[in-house]
Amino acid sequence: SDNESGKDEL
Amino acid sequence: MNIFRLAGDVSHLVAILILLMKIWRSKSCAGISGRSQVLFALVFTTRYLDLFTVYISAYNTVMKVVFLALSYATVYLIYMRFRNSYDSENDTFRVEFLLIPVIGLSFLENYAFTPLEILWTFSIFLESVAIMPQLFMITKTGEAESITTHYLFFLGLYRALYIANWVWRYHTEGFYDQIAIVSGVVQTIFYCDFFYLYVTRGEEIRTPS
Repeated sequence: SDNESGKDEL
Repeated sequence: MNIFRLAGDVSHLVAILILLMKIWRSKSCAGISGRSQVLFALVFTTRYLDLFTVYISAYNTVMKVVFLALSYATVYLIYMRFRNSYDSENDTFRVEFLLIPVIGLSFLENYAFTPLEILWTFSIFLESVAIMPQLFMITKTGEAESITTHYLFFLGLYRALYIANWVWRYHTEGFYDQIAIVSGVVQTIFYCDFFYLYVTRGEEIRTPS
Protein backbone atom coordinates (compact mmCIF):
# COMPACT_ATOMS: atom_id res chain seq x y z
CA SER A 1 0.00 0.00 0.00
CA ASP A 2 1.26 3.52 -0.55
CA ASN A 3 1.42 5.92 2.30
CA GLU A 4 -0.20 8.94 0.72
CA SER A 5 -3.93 9.54 1.23
CA GLY A 6 -6.43 6.74 1.45
CA LYS A 7 -5.09 5.51 4.75
CA ASP A 8 -7.28 2.69 5.99
CA GLU A 9 -6.46 3.00 9.70
CA LEU A 10 -8.34 5.28 12.03
CA MET B 1 -8.59 -5.73 9.17
CA ASN B 2 -7.34 -8.05 11.87
CA ILE B 3 -8.45 -8.82 15.41
CA PHE B 4 -5.93 -6.41 16.99
CA ARG B 5 -7.06 -3.54 14.81
CA LEU B 6 -10.75 -4.25 15.45
CA ALA B 7 -10.18 -4.61 19.20
CA GLY B 8 -8.17 -1.36 19.12
CA ASP B 9 -10.99 0.54 17.40
CA VAL B 10 -13.58 -0.91 19.79
CA SER B 11 -11.40 0.02 22.76
CA HIS B 12 -11.08 3.58 21.39
CA LEU B 13 -14.84 3.82 20.97
CA VAL B 14 -15.45 2.43 24.46
CA ALA B 15 -13.05 5.00 25.97
CA ILE B 16 -14.82 7.91 24.28
CA LEU B 17 -18.28 6.58 25.23
CA ILE B 18 -17.23 6.02 28.88
CA LEU B 19 -16.17 9.66 29.13
CA LEU B 20 -19.23 11.03 27.35
CA MET B 21 -21.65 8.92 29.43
CA LYS B 22 -19.87 9.82 32.67
CA ILE B 23 -20.26 13.54 31.95
CA TRP B 24 -23.83 13.14 30.70
CA ARG B 25 -25.07 11.03 33.62
CA SER B 26 -23.34 12.95 36.41
CA LYS B 27 -24.07 16.27 34.65
CA SER B 28 -20.51 17.18 35.58
CA CYS B 29 -17.12 17.25 33.94
CA ALA B 30 -15.17 17.65 37.19
CA GLY B 31 -11.70 16.17 36.90
CA ILE B 32 -11.80 16.14 33.10
CA SER B 33 -9.34 18.18 31.09
CA GLY B 34 -11.29 20.18 28.52
CA ARG B 35 -7.96 21.04 26.90
CA SER B 36 -7.21 17.37 26.18
CA GLN B 37 -10.70 16.95 24.70
CA VAL B 38 -10.26 19.99 22.43
CA LEU B 39 -6.94 18.54 21.27
CA PHE B 40 -8.61 15.18 20.49
CA ALA B 41 -11.35 16.98 18.52
CA LEU B 42 -8.56 18.74 16.60
CA VAL B 43 -6.83 15.36 16.05
CA PHE B 44 -9.97 13.84 14.49
CA THR B 45 -10.74 16.95 12.45
CA THR B 46 -7.30 17.19 10.85
CA ARG B 47 -6.95 13.42 10.31
CA TYR B 48 -10.36 12.73 8.80
CA LEU B 49 -10.35 15.44 6.13
CA ASP B 50 -9.90 12.55 3.69
CA LEU B 51 -13.61 11.81 4.28
CA PHE B 52 -14.08 14.35 1.49
CA THR B 53 -11.39 13.02 -0.86
CA VAL B 54 -11.23 9.21 -0.73
CA TYR B 55 -13.65 6.42 0.03
CA ILE B 56 -12.06 3.42 1.80
CA SER B 57 -14.95 1.39 3.25
CA ALA B 58 -18.31 1.82 4.95
CA TYR B 59 -16.65 0.83 8.25
CA ASN B 60 -13.96 3.47 7.79
CA THR B 61 -16.44 6.23 6.93
CA VAL B 62 -18.90 5.39 9.70
CA MET B 63 -16.19 5.17 12.39
CA LYS B 64 -14.65 8.48 11.32
CA VAL B 65 -18.01 10.26 11.46
CA VAL B 66 -18.80 8.67 14.85
CA PHE B 67 -15.42 9.66 16.34
CA LEU B 68 -15.80 13.21 15.04
CA ALA B 69 -19.36 13.56 16.36
CA LEU B 70 -18.54 12.09 19.78
CA SER B 71 -15.43 14.24 20.24
CA TYR B 72 -17.36 17.43 19.42
CA ALA B 73 -20.21 16.33 21.69
CA THR B 74 -17.69 15.87 24.54
CA VAL B 75 -16.22 19.34 23.99
CA TYR B 76 -19.75 20.79 23.86
CA LEU B 77 -20.71 19.16 27.18
CA ILE B 78 -17.55 20.42 28.90
CA TYR B 79 -17.48 24.01 27.63
CA MET B 80 -21.17 24.73 27.11
CA ARG B 81 -23.74 22.49 28.75
CA PHE B 82 -21.92 21.62 31.99
CA ARG B 83 -19.37 24.41 32.02
CA ASN B 84 -20.25 25.29 35.63
CA SER B 85 -18.62 22.03 36.74
CA TYR B 86 -15.53 22.51 34.55
CA ASP B 87 -12.42 22.67 36.73
CA SER B 88 -10.57 25.36 34.76
CA GLU B 89 -8.32 26.19 37.71
CA ASN B 90 -6.65 22.81 37.51
CA ASP B 91 -6.77 22.48 33.71
CA THR B 92 -3.81 24.74 33.09
CA PHE B 93 -1.45 22.75 30.87
CA ARG B 94 0.04 25.11 28.27
CA VAL B 95 -1.13 23.50 25.02
CA GLU B 96 1.10 25.77 22.92
CA PHE B 97 4.04 23.75 24.29
CA LEU B 98 2.52 20.76 22.48
CA LEU B 99 1.11 22.51 19.41
CA ILE B 100 4.22 24.46 18.36
CA PRO B 101 6.63 21.48 18.26
CA VAL B 102 3.95 19.25 16.70
CA ILE B 103 3.25 21.80 13.93
CA GLY B 104 6.98 22.17 13.31
CA LEU B 105 7.58 18.41 13.19
CA SER B 106 4.67 17.77 10.83
CA PHE B 107 6.19 20.20 8.31
CA LEU B 108 9.60 18.54 8.62
CA GLU B 109 8.64 14.86 8.69
CA ASN B 110 5.77 13.82 6.41
CA TYR B 111 5.04 11.52 3.49
CA ALA B 112 4.30 14.36 1.06
CA PHE B 113 4.46 18.13 1.33
CA THR B 114 0.77 18.63 0.64
CA PRO B 115 -1.85 20.21 2.93
CA LEU B 116 -3.71 16.93 3.56
CA GLU B 117 -0.56 14.94 4.30
CA ILE B 118 0.85 17.62 6.61
CA LEU B 119 -2.47 17.81 8.48
CA TRP B 120 -2.60 13.99 8.73
CA THR B 121 0.94 13.93 10.14
CA PHE B 122 0.04 16.77 12.51
CA SER B 123 -2.93 14.72 13.77
CA ILE B 124 -0.78 11.62 14.37
CA PHE B 125 1.88 13.59 16.28
CA LEU B 126 -0.73 15.58 18.22
CA GLU B 127 -2.64 12.44 19.22
CA SER B 128 0.49 11.02 20.81
CA VAL B 129 0.66 13.93 23.28
CA ALA B 130 -2.98 15.10 23.48
CA ILE B 131 -3.59 13.28 26.77
CA MET B 132 -0.87 15.25 28.56
CA PRO B 133 -3.18 18.03 29.85
CA GLN B 134 -5.37 15.29 31.40
CA LEU B 135 -2.43 13.50 33.01
CA PHE B 136 -1.08 16.87 34.19
CA MET B 137 -4.44 17.66 35.77
CA ILE B 138 -4.48 14.34 37.65
CA THR B 139 -0.94 14.97 38.89
CA LYS B 140 -1.91 18.49 39.97
CA THR B 141 -5.05 17.51 41.87
CA GLY B 142 -3.51 14.23 43.05
CA GLU B 143 -6.58 12.15 42.26
CA ALA B 144 -8.80 10.73 39.55
CA GLU B 145 -12.26 9.22 39.83
CA SER B 146 -12.45 5.53 38.97
CA ILE B 147 -14.55 6.20 35.86
CA THR B 148 -11.88 8.61 34.60
CA THR B 149 -9.24 5.93 35.10
CA HIS B 150 -11.37 3.44 33.09
CA TYR B 151 -11.47 6.03 30.30
CA LEU B 152 -7.68 6.39 30.37
CA PHE B 153 -7.22 2.62 30.48
CA PHE B 154 -9.25 2.02 27.31
CA LEU B 155 -7.64 5.00 25.58
CA GLY B 156 -4.17 3.61 26.33
CA LEU B 157 -5.22 0.07 25.44
CA TYR B 158 -6.41 1.28 22.03
CA ARG B 159 -2.95 2.44 20.92
CA ALA B 160 -1.25 -0.61 22.47
CA LEU B 161 -3.57 -2.84 20.39
CA TYR B 162 -2.67 -0.81 17.31
CA ILE B 163 0.98 -1.69 17.94
CA ALA B 164 0.00 -5.38 17.83
CA ASN B 165 -1.94 -4.59 14.62
CA TRP B 166 1.18 -3.01 13.07
CA VAL B 167 3.33 -6.01 14.00
CA TRP B 168 0.67 -8.28 12.49
CA ARG B 169 0.38 -6.21 9.30
CA TYR B 170 4.14 -6.08 8.88
CA HIS B 171 4.38 -9.88 9.06
CA THR B 172 1.31 -10.67 6.95
CA GLU B 173 1.25 -7.81 4.41
CA GLY B 174 4.73 -6.32 4.64
CA PHE B 175 2.91 -3.05 5.39
CA TYR B 176 4.28 -0.48 7.78
CA ASP B 177 3.63 3.18 8.37
CA GLN B 178 6.68 4.65 10.02
CA ILE B 179 5.11 7.90 11.25
CA ALA B 180 2.12 6.11 12.79
CA ILE B 181 4.25 3.40 14.39
CA VAL B 182 6.83 5.69 16.00
CA SER B 183 4.13 8.09 17.27
CA GLY B 184 1.96 5.18 18.43
CA VAL B 185 4.81 3.72 20.47
CA VAL B 186 5.55 7.14 22.02
CA GLN B 187 1.84 7.57 22.78
CA THR B 188 1.64 4.16 24.46
CA ILE B 189 4.72 4.88 26.58
CA PHE B 190 2.92 7.89 28.09
CA TYR B 191 0.28 5.50 29.42
CA CYS B 192 2.70 2.97 30.96
CA ASP B 193 3.03 4.80 34.28
CA PHE B 194 -0.75 5.12 34.39
CA PHE B 195 -1.26 1.41 33.50
CA TYR B 196 1.03 0.51 36.38
CA LEU B 197 -0.97 2.60 38.86
CA TYR B 198 -4.27 1.32 37.45
CA VAL B 199 -3.27 -2.31 37.96
CA THR B 200 -1.47 -1.98 41.29
CA ARG B 201 -3.65 0.57 43.09
CA GLY B 202 -7.03 -0.29 41.67
CA GLU B 203 -9.48 2.00 40.02
CA GLU B 204 -9.28 5.15 42.03
CA ILE B 205 -5.93 6.77 41.59
CA ARG B 206 -4.22 9.07 44.02
CA THR B 207 -0.76 10.16 43.10
CA PRO B 208 1.76 10.39 45.92
CA SER B 209 2.01 14.01 47.07
